[in-house]
Amino acid sequence: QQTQTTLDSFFDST
Amino acid sequence: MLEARLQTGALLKKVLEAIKELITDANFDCSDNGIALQAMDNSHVALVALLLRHDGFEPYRCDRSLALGVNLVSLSKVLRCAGNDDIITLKADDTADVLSLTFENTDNDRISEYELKLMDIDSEHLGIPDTTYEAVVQMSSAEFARICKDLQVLSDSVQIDVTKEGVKFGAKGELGSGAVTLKQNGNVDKEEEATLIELQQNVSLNFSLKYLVNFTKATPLASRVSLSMSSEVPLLVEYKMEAGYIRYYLAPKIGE
Repeated sequence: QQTQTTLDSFFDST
Repeated sequence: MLEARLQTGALLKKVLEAIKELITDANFDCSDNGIALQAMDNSHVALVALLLRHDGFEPYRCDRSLALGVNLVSLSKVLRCAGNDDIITLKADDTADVLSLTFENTDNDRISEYELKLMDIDSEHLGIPDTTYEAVVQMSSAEFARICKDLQVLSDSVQIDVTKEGVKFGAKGELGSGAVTLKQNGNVDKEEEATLIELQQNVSLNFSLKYLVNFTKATPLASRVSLSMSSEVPLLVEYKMEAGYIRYYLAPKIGE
């Protein structure tokens, strides 16, 4: 089963 | 204050159609550069980044940077009151508790004025790192929309494989499987329909079709779309407009 990742780990909060 | 007059009001209507299902509230960040918006969907799987450059408006005036917090469903309802050929002017004061919209028809004998209440939105800005993508596919936006819609019949995800020969979109589900391959064909007569691939390395990534179908609501904004991919980083789907762009980022699906 594939898991949907989120963007949080890719983009930094500024 | 902000004053931005858009000769082709239909553009703004199309932009709203392209983002309103993905995000509900967002800040329109107005500066002398133009009007920008960046927002993630509720589940943090997708992000929309929009830019309408100042040179797309005539005139465009923004003395001080302003963040206009807008409920996008409400704005799109108000924009439905504008005719497709209307000229749209957006105005807001520095205190910015309302956004004024004026719609003028081309004969300039019907002028309608609306005010939309603004809201305070605490949005976190994300730093999107500059990425050199392993594969960039440029293709017809209508073709991309068709492929996403067709494959959604079979599955809720699509596997995108890019090689120097072409790009393959494949889906597997309970009722069976399907795949569409577009060969790289840079020398076709119709430039708008060409599929062009810039490749550093083959990629194979999986994405949710629900989101991709949602992104294709931007199809009326541009005849071309580009898909930029690298292993294990978000997909960038970009529609370029004459004076700006709409970019969507989508987190990949991983694992077996």
